[in-house]
This record gives sequence, C-alpha cells and structure tokens, in this order.
Amino acid sequence: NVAHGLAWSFYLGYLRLVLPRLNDSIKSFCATHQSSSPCWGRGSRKLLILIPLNANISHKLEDEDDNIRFYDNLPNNEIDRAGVRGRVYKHSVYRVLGEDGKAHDCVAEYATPLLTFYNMSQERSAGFGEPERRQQVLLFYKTLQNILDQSLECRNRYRLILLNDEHDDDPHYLSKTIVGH
Amino acid sequence: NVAHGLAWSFYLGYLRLVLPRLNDSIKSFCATHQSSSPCWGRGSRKLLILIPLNANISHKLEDEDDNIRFYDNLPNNEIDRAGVRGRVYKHSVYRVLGEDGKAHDCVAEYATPLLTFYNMSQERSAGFGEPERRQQVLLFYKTLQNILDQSLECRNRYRLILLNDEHDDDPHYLSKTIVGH
Ligand SMILES: Nc1nc(=O)c2ncn([C@@H]3O[C@@H]4COP(=O)(O)O[C@H]5[C@@H](O)[C@H](n6cnc7c(N)ncnc76)O[C@@H]5COP(=O)(O)O[C@@H]3[C@@H]4O)c2[nH]1
Repeated sequence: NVAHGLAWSFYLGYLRLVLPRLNDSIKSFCATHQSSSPCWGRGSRKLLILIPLNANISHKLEDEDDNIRFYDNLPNNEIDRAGVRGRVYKHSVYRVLGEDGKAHDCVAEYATPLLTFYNMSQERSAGFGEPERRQQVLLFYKTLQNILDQSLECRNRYRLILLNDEHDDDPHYLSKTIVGH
Repeated sequence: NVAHGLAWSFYLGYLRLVLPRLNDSIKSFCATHQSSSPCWGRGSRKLLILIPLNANISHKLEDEDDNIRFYDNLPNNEIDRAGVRGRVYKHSVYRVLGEDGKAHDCVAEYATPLLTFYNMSQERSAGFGEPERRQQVLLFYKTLQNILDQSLECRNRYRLILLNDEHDDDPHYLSKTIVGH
C-alpha cells in the first residue's frame, strides 16, 4: 500500500531533516523582519502540516481562504542530498486573521505526498482510484502520527492537521482551523 | 509495496516537473559559464539518474570516484508547491574524466527515493528489512522505466542507470559508467 511508504518517505526524507532546524529558522527570520507588530507575537512555532482528507491541495494557501495572507519565506536551508549540491529546503510564513480579529503568524504547508495520491488517482496506469484515495490519506495520517510519536528529533515541533471536506461551504474553515492550533 | 508508490511519487512530484525544463536550464548555464573549454563539449544533455542496487547513496559523487569533479549547479527553478512559495528545484553539473582522458560534462544525481529504502531498512518499526530492499530497488527501477516509457513530457530527457555492486572493487566504475551513457 502506497500510504505506508509515502509516510516513511515524508518523515525520513523531509520532516527528520527540517523540523530540528525550524526554531532557529524562525529566530533568524524575526531578526530580519522587524516591523511595527512584534514578530511572531501570536502563533505557533511548530510546522503546521495540513492533511485534507480529499487530497485537494492548493499551491497557495490564500487561494483557499482570504483571511490568510502570504507573508514571506523562512531563510533557505541548503543540504547536500544524493548528488544534488545545496538542495534547498524552505517553508512559507503566512499571516492568518483569527475570529478575534488579530493576526497570527504561522509556518504552514500541505503534506506534499498528498499531491502524489491525488495525481496517482488521475493516472489510469497507476492502479489507484478515487475510492481508495480517501482511505489511503487516512492511513497516511495514522502512519505518520505513529512515526512522529516515536521521533525524539521531531518532538513538539509540528502539528498534524486533518482537514475534513464537510466544511467546504465555510470560506474561513482553514483560517479558523489554523488559529485553533 | 513501497517501490510502486515511491516510483510514482518520484515521477509525479519531480521528473514530470523538472525534465521538460532541463534543456533550457543547460542553455542558460552555458551562457553564464563561458570558459576556455567549450560548454558541454562532450556529454549528454539528459538527466543521468543513478540507481545503485544496494541503495548505497553518496551525497557527493566525487566521494565515489576521483575521476568525477563537481563543477557547478544549474540555475534554480522556483515553483509554488502545496503552500511552499517558490520551492527550489536544481541539479548539479559534474565534470567526469573518461578513459579517453577527456572531460565530459553531465547532470547526474542519485534517485533520492533510494535514500528512503536505505533508511527504512535501518528503522525496525518500518517493517522493511535488508533482504527485501534489493528486490524493492529493482522493482522501483522497473516501475519507473514503465512510467517514463509512457511519458511524452519526459521523452529523451533522461537516462536510468542501474549500478551493480559487483563492481565495488573498481574505483572508477561510476565515471566509466557515466561516460558510457
Ligand atoms: N514541502 C516539501 N518541501 C521540500 O523541500 C521537500 N523535499 C522532499 N519533500 C517530500 O518529502 C518526501 C521525501 O522526499 P525525497 O527527497 O526522498 O523524494 C522526492 C525526491 O526523490 C524527488 N524530489 C522532489 N523535489 C526534489 C528536489 N528539489 N531535488 C531533488 N529531488 C527532488 O521527488 C520525490 C517526491 O517529492 P515530493 O512529492 O515533493 O515530496 C517529498 C517526499 O514525499 C518535500 N516536501
């Protein structure tokens, strides 16, 4: 099953590399982003990993919810990986308007392997249809949860946010959910 | 099985995005790298994707073979992906000394999913041991071959190079193999 391998790949090839460095990245981001409002005044310093059950992924969070604005990127992390010199790992910072009317800074992104689930379900030769896709997303979420629970390097540096598509009628579902974490 | 999902992920999340742009990247690299020797005088303009059967991946090709030198990186490609703004995709250019004594330029890298196979075989809770790892690498190679054979966007822009570990005693096996392609 695809979910098991992609959950391990997402942990071993990404989260395990980037989560230990996240707090330092946020610190140096704040050093270069002094403005009228305090840097990261409100908002979690964890990586918010969005997992929509229907695998419908946007490339820009503000396309999903106009209470979300792209702010800037964290500084690049460059790591030599498998022959690629200085492969770049980075995260985007978003400013999210909460129901309290205040802005919350956060580092948020969709779990990239969900794009693979979505695209595989569109390719006939991949042998992976829409009905099993939702099941596989749920299995991916549970497997990833188990892996991260056992990971000392990643402890307390992330939140897995499962997004239910029953709320698709609420234009501010995503911002409300993010602020709730 | 893990190989099927990782082969599709490698194609849908990477090769399908980067291979169509590869030739243009090499052109603009040559425009900025005029030197005494002609740019890309000898050497393939395809992405050489190295697949060692034993999943033993180096992060720097020159660590494997001293007839290989890192030259420079191709220009960055920036693509908005799943909430990460301007995610960077790049490749490294290597100068490889052939048995003819001449330098060949090439864009080469290991198939990164093999790192997942290797790391999973080291984690007891992943349920993936060393004996099945070799089998899964071979299945990854065959699945990827089939996917790429059917891909119009990627046609003629890559070479899959399966590396057998029976040649581990030859310190120039990698450079000879690369020049052969
Ligand atoms: N958000 C996010 N930002 C990143 O920088 C990143 N890098 C990896 N990942 C995800 O982690 C997992 C492990 O990555 P790995 O490198 O082993 O496989 C990668 C790798 O083999 C190849 N690939 C993707 N991007 C690059 C890249 N920039 N350079 C080389 N190879 C790449 O294609 C596979 C699938 O990539 P994604 O489908 O984007 O998701 C990956 C994957 O689910 C990322 N996710």
